Amino acid sequence: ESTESLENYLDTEYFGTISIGTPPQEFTVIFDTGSSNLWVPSTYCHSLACALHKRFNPEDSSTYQATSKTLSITYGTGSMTGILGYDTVKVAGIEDTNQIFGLSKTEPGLFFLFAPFDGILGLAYPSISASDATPVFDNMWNEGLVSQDLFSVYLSSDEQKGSVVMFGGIDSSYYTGSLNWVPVSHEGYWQITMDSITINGETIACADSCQAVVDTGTSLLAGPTSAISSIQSYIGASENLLGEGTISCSAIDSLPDVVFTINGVQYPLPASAYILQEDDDCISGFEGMNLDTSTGELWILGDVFIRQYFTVFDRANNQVGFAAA
Amino acid sequence: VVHKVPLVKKKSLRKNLIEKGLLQDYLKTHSPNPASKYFPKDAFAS
Repeated sequence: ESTESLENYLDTEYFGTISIGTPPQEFTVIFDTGSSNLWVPSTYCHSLACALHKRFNPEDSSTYQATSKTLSITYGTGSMTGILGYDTVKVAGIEDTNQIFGLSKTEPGLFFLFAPFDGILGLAYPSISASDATPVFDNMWNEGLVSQDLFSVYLSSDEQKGSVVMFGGIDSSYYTGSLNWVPVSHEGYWQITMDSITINGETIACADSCQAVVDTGTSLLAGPTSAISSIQSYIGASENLLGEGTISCSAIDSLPDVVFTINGVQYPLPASAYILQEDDDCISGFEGMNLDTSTGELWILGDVFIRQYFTVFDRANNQVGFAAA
Repeated sequence: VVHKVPLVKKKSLRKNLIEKGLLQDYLKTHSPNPASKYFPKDAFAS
């Protein structure tokens, strides 16, 4: 029995609103390029966590179609179980009809109780979708609801506004210079090949190239524990009791860029981007992760990276585009 | 035509748990691992 769930969204800060059903029922969701399912809590769920969130009531929707299929998604140490149904999903004015989605029946543990979101809208490839459910963007494209088979993300540092997910196009007002394209190396997550990670010209990780996942559903910049330890040490971050890498805020003015080279192009991340300032405290934007690296090193380019680089997720050509935000 | 969904920045779950004094208890029994979101290693074969 799981006791906690959804631990990967512990630090997530960016949320959008969608609606499901007729008349529409609104939900706050994470637009997550690191997963592929859409799910929201439902009135079938009697977990305490569900009671404190908005719940989809299929009986209140005239367009809902039930199925007998079940859904189970494991996130970290816990899981969500539920059933699959079809209904109209409205996203950014797009009316996505016959969209399959998960209605959660159980969300175990206390963890989700305090989550600032109701559900998750996955934007990765269908190959990693649980129960083979068609992802929202695939359905949009299949129904001819978007003019281009791509979407893009701009994340603002502004506390209140400016961040946006754009479906079906690219708005050049969100970036400077030109977009640099990187082929997707494996069509599951938005996975690409990274050449190296350097500080002051010295390679500190990913020496012989490595894989990286571009994930709006991960807040920080995650990499192998040993490599992250080296970076934390280099920038003077030390772990506190809450597992965060605390660092002096004054270091923002003196620390060097961490440079990610991808497909031959350098993407510098300045200290002002990888040191996260809240009130008088500062923490490192890097975090370690334990993963079997027998197939090679893996990095997660989360919101810390995406805030600096406007990102295009191009399904038509299976490539990711980056430009300075 | 570009369809835009505005995103709002809200207090994270971690901050909510810190404010309620629950994060340390959680961390006593769990070690959050960002890798656990992702499927087994064969998903990363390039």
